[in-house]
Amino acid sequence: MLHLMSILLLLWKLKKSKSCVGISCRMQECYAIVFCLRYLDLFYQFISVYNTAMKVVFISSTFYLIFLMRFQPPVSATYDRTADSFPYEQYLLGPAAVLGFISAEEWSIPEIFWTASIWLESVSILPQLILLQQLREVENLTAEFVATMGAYRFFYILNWIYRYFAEGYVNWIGWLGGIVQTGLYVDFFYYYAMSKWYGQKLVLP
Amino acid sequence: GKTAQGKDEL
Repeated sequence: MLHLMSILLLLWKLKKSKSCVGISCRMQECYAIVFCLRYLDLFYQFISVYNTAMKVVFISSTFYLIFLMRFQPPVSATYDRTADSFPYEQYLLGPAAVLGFISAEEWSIPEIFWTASIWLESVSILPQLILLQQLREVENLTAEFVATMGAYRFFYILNWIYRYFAEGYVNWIGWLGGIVQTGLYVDFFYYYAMSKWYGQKLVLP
Repeated sequence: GKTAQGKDEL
């Protein structure tokens, strides 16, 4: 739900301000790749109506966000491709593919894709964090969006602890990816929490 | 049966 909320916050922000200054389209592209790799199972496995609906919403809203930022004026006119230039194709996709291949539980296409998607998701926030570090001053809605985008993984960790004790559930790759992902946010969270505590604008060092 | 690890998550 937090993940969904962060997407809705971002959509709302783009529609309201008609600007995507401070938003990394490259992060959304990473997520689009994550979702395409992971949700291939839409075609051959049914888990629940909730699960299917969320997958469809995540994929379609993420592609819509990319479309808005890259191609749909007036938002696309504000997209700064020079600032948002983190080369994830080299730095994230390659390593995620290699890790996906060597850490997959079995060497099948769905399993390798699923594993690669977990590793890629764990670092997908990097283009967004690096963009914000260049700009330093973070708009309120952008700060809420990034905070919820990080918080959802932290709540997964709580759920994993619960499921471990309640059902003996084990998910080593998911756990490791989730810890890396949450770890990357800790620094941002700190500055976000401080800005909220003192009621000031979020400014990154 | 039981879902494989992580496959019932988003």
